[in-house]
Amino acid sequence: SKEPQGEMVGNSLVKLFFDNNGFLWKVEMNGVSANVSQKFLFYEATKEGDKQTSGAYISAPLIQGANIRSFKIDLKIYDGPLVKEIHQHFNNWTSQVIRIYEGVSRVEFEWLIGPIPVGDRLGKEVVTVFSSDIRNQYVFHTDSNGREMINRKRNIMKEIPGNYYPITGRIVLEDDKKRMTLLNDRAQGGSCLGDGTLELMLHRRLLHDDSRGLGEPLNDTTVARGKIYMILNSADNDTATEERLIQQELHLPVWLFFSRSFLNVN
Amino acid sequence: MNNLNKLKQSLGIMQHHDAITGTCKQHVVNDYTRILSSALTLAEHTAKMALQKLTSLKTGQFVSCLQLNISICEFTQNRPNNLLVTVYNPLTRATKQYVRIPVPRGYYMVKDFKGNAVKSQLVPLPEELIALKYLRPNLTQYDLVFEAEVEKLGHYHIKSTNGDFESQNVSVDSEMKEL
Repeated sequence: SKEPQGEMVGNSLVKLFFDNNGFLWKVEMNGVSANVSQKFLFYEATKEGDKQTSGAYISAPLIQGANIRSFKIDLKIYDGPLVKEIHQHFNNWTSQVIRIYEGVSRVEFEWLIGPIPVGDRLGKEVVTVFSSDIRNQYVFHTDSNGREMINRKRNIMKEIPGNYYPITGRIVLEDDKKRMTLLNDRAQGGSCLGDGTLELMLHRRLLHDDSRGLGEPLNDTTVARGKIYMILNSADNDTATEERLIQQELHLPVWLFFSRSFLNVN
Repeated sequence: MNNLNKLKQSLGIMQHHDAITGTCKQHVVNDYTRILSSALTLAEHTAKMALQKLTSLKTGQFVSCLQLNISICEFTQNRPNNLLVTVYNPLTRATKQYVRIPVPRGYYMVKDFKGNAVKSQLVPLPEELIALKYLRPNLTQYDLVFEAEVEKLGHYHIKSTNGDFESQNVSVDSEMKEL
């Protein structure tokens, strides 16, 4: 119940609060304040020989769920008039830059993951989980190919993957007061596995073929880098329209061309 | 149009769920990447030809860095001076977006097409990204950030300067605090 000590990084529209271990614990924007924390976890793939291994087609994590891997993170804060960045170093294969731009009411999380270590001979599926104090009562919403939103209900299926849905544009949860939206920059799997939490799967490295026809393991030895955008809003105003326009902007960014400057460019 | 047809064809191929989900052998994924990147390069050439129609430059003098998302741009990595950034907005409405251009450490002055100075800020890249030498073999360890306001097509001038210009027109360094 006591508020953690730590750092606040903010601009005119958004305030982010970090505890002394370097983790995000509260976000304030659009007149809303919510306890929001974020973690990187991974699911261990089932071993070869078990009933069904994880692979290119199948995600079959062990029932007990994700492992927690980071307890304290190094934090570097870069402050400036246009953009404030918080560089977080979780471990030697997981890092992230949290970014807020002046005049933009959303938070950008640029994650960098990999190469995923498999020295323990276990494939891993890396996810990030945003936990909040929003009581969404098992209901969350995912987009359908960036168009209409579909209501989803948690725990229709018992297993973790059974609660996963395709997230091509955004995943949302809300209660009668607050709404938390995550927009992603590529098609990913995502879910809401706990009350007030949103989860997106970011990277996978699996060591066994899942016998669904591919004939080789999804042994992705590379690094993956991408962005998740978070918008915290009150639940009462019509934010869905605004989110849809922002989603278009994120998926159709401006295209830059460089050249030498020359006379009478105008 | 020939080049654009190539891009259309490759996007047609990308409709296959294997291209989207990666449910295919590694060499097939590599081939999807090859198809898409060669089509993008061709389409890029068409875009440059269009820009050439608007300017007195030749197509070869326009560069579009397709790896800006990992802060790689050969054109700007060597202290860009007298640089023109042409900004194309694919949306059907005017937009204001922050752009990030990989640059070496230094001082820069950004001006919009009316010649007004635009606020800019120099932000260091994350150490973890710089450490990926095999991914980013180039020099730049900073991004120059400024907000571009574009209707359909806009342009900004970037000049490298030596810091003792009028301070509010020169890029601001980010202040670092380590916890």
